[in-house]
Amino acid sequence: MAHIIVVGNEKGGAGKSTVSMHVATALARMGHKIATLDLDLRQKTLGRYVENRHRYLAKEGVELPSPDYIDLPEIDKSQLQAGENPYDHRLSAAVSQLEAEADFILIDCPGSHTRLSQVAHSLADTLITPLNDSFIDFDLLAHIDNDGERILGPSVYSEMVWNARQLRAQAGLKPIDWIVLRNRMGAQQMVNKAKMEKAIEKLSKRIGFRVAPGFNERVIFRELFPRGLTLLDLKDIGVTQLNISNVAARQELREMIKALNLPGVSV
Amino acid sequence: MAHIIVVGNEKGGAGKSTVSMHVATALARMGHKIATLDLDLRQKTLGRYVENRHRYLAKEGVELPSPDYIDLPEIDKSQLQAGENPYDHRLSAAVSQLEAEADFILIDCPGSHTRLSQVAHSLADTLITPLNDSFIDFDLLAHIDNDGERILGPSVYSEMVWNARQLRAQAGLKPIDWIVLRNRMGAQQMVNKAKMEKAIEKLSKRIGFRVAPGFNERVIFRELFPRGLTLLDLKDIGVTQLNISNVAARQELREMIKALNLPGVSV
Ligand SMILES: Nc1ncnc2c1ncn2[C@@H]1O[C@H](COP(=O)(O)OP(=O)(O)OP(=O)(O)O)[C@@H](O)[C@H]1O
Ligand SMILES: Nc1ncnc2c1ncn2[C@@H]1O[C@H](COP(=O)(O)OP(=O)(O)OP(=O)(O)O)[C@@H](O)[C@H]1O
Ligand SMILES: [Mg+2]
Ligand SMILES: [Mg+2]
Repeated sequence: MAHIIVVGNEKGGAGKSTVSMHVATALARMGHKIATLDLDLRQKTLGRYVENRHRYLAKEGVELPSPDYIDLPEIDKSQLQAGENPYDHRLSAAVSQLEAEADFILIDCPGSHTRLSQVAHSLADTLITPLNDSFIDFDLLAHIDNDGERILGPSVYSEMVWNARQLRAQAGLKPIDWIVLRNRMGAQQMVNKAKMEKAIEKLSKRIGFRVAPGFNERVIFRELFPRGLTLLDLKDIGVTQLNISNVAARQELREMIKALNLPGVSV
Repeated sequence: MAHIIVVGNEKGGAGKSTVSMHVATALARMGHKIATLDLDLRQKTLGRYVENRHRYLAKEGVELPSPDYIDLPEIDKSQLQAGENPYDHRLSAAVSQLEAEADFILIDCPGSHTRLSQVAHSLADTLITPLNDSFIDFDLLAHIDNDGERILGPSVYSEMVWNARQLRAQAGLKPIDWIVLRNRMGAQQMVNKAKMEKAIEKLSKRIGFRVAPGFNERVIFRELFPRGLTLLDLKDIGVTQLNISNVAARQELREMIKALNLPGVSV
């Protein structure tokens, strides 16, 4: 049975696809068998990232460990049971196709509320939720008062996760290990950063998630997309000198992978 | 007839709601009558931003110029013409309600592809598209080669804008003034930043948009969300000393508003 990692957050632009590609590539480079799915069927940022990787490596004649990727299989209406949702069928068909071979299946979710995303969350053994260091992003987890201190109540995304947890409990599945990851953090200590840290800490106790060490705002996390590479691949394509920010980025990625506590993975 | 400003980008997290609130508040503070709509009916980031503003100002007993905001009116199925899409009806009902009073109607779109967003784009006199300084965001405007230099072809969002432009031309409406805005730019000169600048410049000539001066990555653009304020409001709530970054942010916002060339607005 493959371990299923879902990367989700209904808030747009939190860093889901970026985190997906970095986690998947890290696991592939460690020798784990990792397959990926992209549930944003129109944007397909993760699919495009992997596609760019294959195109670039083929052009350069270089082989690098890479995550597998498949599109959701198309299905014929006749294959559906009575009343079955076609998206549910496509997702479960993809997962059972990958399950046999893979150690891990990583599923990247869209930045909106869709049926596919809801079903994926109920399949999650591990759920990673990246979050910009901003109360605009926090607002989808919980509503907070004018001072950014008192939590007023859960918001739409944490309610969706709650529902997914209920479904798993009813089906007798083990609980979701939910990990929130602060992303694009500023380098300096700021009032906003300290307030966000406190608010996330408080919320983690109320709604039950772990907080993993996050990523700072670093160009290296975004500039390699056209070649489908991550900072882990740089030395294999001949970049010998890493600048300070890239060394720090590598450290952040290592710490994050460690915090995920994935079965069989030692960093 | 109110001038309709649509803030759109199918890519999540580009800065649509942030730009919406800052443009709307700037226009309100200049004395223009501005009404806003939020087409992300679930997240409602812009709606929440305006709500936070009203709650904070009421609590502090302060009056500040503020944009109007209404939810899309609920409609009864009996009000629909045969075959009419309920969302089209709700949006046109909202626009005609606001049209009489407002100089400007600003519509914030969700970070996904929805019917409401498509219809809103066809209503746009001005379309503002914020974009993270990243080829991941650029990928929804156009596909680019591995080096981040050669444009391979248009992508899903620019095709949607193209369709909206066709609809307007067929209806004899004036063309959309499409403005792309780089957002969350890093302070230092980087290779990625220069490449993005060149790629956007090239694309603007191919698909016909103007490039406005954008925003840097600044905490002040996000930390005032819980109070519903923008940096323009700071001196009215007693903040007399603006730091360097806040002064620069004010300048960026002024330059951006100027570049929009809105009728009757002089900055
Ligand atoms: N740590 C980081 N440092 C710098 N840029 C980042 C970082 N993480 C993400 N980005 C950039 O932020 C933007 C949003 O990231 P990404 O597209 O991965 O988010 P997402 O949650 O998948 O978005 P969507 O909701 O559209 O699916 C992209 O332009 C990406 O390049
Ligand atoms: N110039 C900026 N400097 C710093 N942070 C910013 C800036 N612009 C936007 N942000 C932050 O980036 C994140 C995304 O911005 P925002 O929510 O406005 O984007 P959006 O396009 O409306 O997202 P969605 O696709 O979810 O509607 C938020 O956390 C916001 O606080
Ligand atoms: Mg994504
Ligand atoms: Mg928004």
